[in-house]
Amino acid sequence: LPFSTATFDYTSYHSLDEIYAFMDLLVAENPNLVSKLEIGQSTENRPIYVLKFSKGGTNRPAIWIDTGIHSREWVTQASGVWFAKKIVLDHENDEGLASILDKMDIFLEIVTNPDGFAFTQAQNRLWRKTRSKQSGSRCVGVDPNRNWDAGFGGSGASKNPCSETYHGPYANSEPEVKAIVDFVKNHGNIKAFISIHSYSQLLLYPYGYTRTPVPHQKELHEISEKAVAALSSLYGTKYKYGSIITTIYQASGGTIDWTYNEGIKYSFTFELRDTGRYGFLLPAKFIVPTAEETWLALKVIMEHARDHPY
Amino acid sequence: TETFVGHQVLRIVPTNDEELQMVQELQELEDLQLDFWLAPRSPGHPVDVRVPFPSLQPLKAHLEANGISYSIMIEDVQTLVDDEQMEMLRSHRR
Repeated sequence: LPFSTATFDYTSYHSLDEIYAFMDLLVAENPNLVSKLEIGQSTENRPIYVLKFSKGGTNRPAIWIDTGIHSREWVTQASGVWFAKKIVLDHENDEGLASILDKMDIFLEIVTNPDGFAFTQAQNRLWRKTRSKQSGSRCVGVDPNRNWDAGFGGSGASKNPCSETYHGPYANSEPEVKAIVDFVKNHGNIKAFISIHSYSQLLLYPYGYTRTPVPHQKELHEISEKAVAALSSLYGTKYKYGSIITTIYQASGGTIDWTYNEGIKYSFTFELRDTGRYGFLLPAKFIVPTAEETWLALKVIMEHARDHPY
Repeated sequence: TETFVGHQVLRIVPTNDEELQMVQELQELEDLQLDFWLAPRSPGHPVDVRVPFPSLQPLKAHLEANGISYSIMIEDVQTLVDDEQMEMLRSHRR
């Protein structure tokens, strides 16, 4: 294991233990900025951690970012690690980030589905779901992006436990989902929520479960346009953007539909790179470029949230 | 550890609603154990699906019989998994 986050290898994929050790190092090195919260435990009793980046204050407006809810999307967890270090590196020198942190806290959940992630490392590299057992079924796991209480069980989710889009027995049945739901509700002041997936190069906003446009569609669309332009400016990566249902397909029980309905206006979800050659086996040399370009888009969203309090 | 020897990832691009419907129906065929990496969206948009070795011939025959074009995006998934594993080990040694 590395002795510091300066020597941590950001150009490589890492195990769950290594990522958790990285978090501890980051907290130890930056006690006045970074803290680690345990927001719950997974089905297999692994701790679920969130990094909090804060310059102080109580219950300040906050930005939430999560990566790795679909465990095989390794470039997302790896990007989350890079984002964490980037925040530490830039929190004083980068005017935009500094001013965000002057007003808001940032919460970053790097491994949203730790059981699934551990399973991808040990048993099945292409595992996507959680690892909960389903009564009466030989199949394991729930799609944690169909398990939220927003059109739960509707079209665009499967009732078949063997399906990759199985919605689970009831909303929030997965502790990985419930942990975030509880955290968001208890916090009560989260103003932007960004959930990061891979791989089809999209920036999406609600809704996924209904064709009814969200009341803030125009604003969310304009933010998306700016964020995608910023992202593309670095390496020319092409992104599409729009609401989930109009840009990809109907999907019920999704994360950001719930957060939007919970009152978090700036709810977005990314689908990071792949160019369509490697899928979930994106070579490690793409981690840093992917994270770098995504960070530019994240900053656009975060700065908008900073400048448009509600 | 589950291996993916002989698994391929096919890229299918449905060109019209009829083809899209046929590709969507593949999602329901559990026997084939298909793993949709990019689910069907709309005509013109790619669908990436990991196909276990025993399902390759039946699936390809089905697609060809219905005139649905496809290409092989990943020839052998296990090769990429092995490459990734090697890269991680190399990085650790470094």
